[in-house]
Amino acid sequence: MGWAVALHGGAGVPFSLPPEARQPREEALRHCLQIGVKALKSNMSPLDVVELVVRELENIPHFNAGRGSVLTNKGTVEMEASIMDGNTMKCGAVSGLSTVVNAISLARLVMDNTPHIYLAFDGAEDFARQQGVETVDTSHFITPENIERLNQAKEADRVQIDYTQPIQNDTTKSETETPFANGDSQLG
Amino acid sequence: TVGCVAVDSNGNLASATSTGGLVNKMVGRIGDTPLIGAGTYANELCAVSATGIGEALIRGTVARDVAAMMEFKGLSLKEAADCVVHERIPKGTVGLVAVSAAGEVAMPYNTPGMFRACATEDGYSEVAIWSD
Repeated sequence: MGWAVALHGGAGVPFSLPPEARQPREEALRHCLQIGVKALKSNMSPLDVVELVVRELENIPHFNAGRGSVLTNKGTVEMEASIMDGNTMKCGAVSGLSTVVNAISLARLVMDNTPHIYLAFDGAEDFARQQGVETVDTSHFITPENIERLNQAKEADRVQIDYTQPIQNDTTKSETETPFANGDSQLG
Repeated sequence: TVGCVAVDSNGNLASATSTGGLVNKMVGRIGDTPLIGAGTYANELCAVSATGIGEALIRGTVARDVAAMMEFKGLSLKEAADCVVHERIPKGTVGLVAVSAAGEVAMPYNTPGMFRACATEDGYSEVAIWSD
């Protein structure tokens, strides 16, 4: 049947997402899709294509990854990523990144340049510096929007999943029953 | 969370997923995204990138299960992806994109919506959030 590419920017999108939040994300999806199509048409390998497209998605603040990453309960950033090649079954993964601009490219370097599959936290950050990937001060990822979202989640005393509306601490509600509300794509 | 899966005209497959985690998560909490077989998987049959409530995806080894259903039950990509998303994982917790070596695409989810897009060599393309 030929080549194919598919991408996502997070699940859980409520029907109430306002147009001013929806349109830039749809445009971003279209933009990233075109990058993937063009790369496949130029015979780039699927492994390079998926890394290229996810890097682009990481650099778009509308999605919960890279530039648009959400905050932990301590107000810090912990980014994670993984990549896998179907032919060789080789794979790479990273967790606990706080300064690396494109986590997916570091995961690719773990796959290509180490005998391991997964590096995390300080070890992953050290590896990033050894490999010379682009890093920035962690404050680059901590935006007023995300601080606001964290405060909302703290007030509701719950982990805010994607679009979950911050609610009062209701132990009877399961995460999946929580009503979705307007919000940005911050799905984990 | 963001992710991409791709297959070329020779049937070579790959998958990639990246995330910032969950708002207000505990420091040190790992989700499904970096776990091969939960948020990301690729073999000679298909490539899968998943998103959702990480704890549910880890318990359900979502990405690997799609490939396993194709491998061991002979399901098509769409049947395998739909089975995992709609029958195996709690409602409201998961979405995924997947492609097969034959160039098929599947993008099921069991949440209200999922930001998704796809294109195939025969000219089909889609950018969507909800379903009709």
